[in-house]
Amino acid sequence: MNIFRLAGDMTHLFSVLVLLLKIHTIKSCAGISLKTQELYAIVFTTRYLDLFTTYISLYNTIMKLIFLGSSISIVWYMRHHKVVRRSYDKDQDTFRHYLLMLPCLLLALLINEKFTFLEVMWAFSLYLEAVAILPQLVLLQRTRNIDNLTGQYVLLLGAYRALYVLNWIYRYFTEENYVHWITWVSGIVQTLLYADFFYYYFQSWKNNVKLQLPA
Amino acid sequence: TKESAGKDEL
Repeated sequence: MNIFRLAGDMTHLFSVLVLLLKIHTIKSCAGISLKTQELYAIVFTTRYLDLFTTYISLYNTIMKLIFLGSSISIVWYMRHHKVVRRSYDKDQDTFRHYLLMLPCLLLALLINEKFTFLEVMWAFSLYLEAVAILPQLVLLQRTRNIDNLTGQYVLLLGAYRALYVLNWIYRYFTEENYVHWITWVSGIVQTLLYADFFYYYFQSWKNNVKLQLPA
Repeated sequence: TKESAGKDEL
């Protein structure tokens, strides 16, 4: 495993920890999109079906279980926890996320590495992950006051994606036969979606003002 | 293996 991959996984892990910290200690999910969290729960459930079929490493298995467990429990907290759910910005979080799933499924049926159930689900999870952040970005734009934890959560998620792109470049040059077009294209699309957010985040950080996205 | 390279990522 190279340093970019490890750093990518760690930023992903930190993003989840930041979100859990916000939910557990502050008992708030203000500014967090339930739609995006539901999409992530679906992304990890469909991608990690290979937990039952292929063993890669203990690290891999543990990380998969963490991402599965955390994404599902975050959805549960936002929907059912009696305190946390009250802070959910339901009226602002109106992205019709189910509409993203059908095109992703159709694309996965058409473009996959092999036409098997696991491979189609795997491709579906990559396409869906690429667009899963959209409801969150829309919600950020609508929320006038973005708190620090929410800003850091999205920043860490974006950093995780950018580090994965560096990891692919590194692997392409150091490993033989390492070519994964589906992962790369959907991963680059996903990273580009963060570009705008990065820009405003660093502007606000540089000028030492509160993060606000233009309407 | 070649086939599963890439599937080792999260």
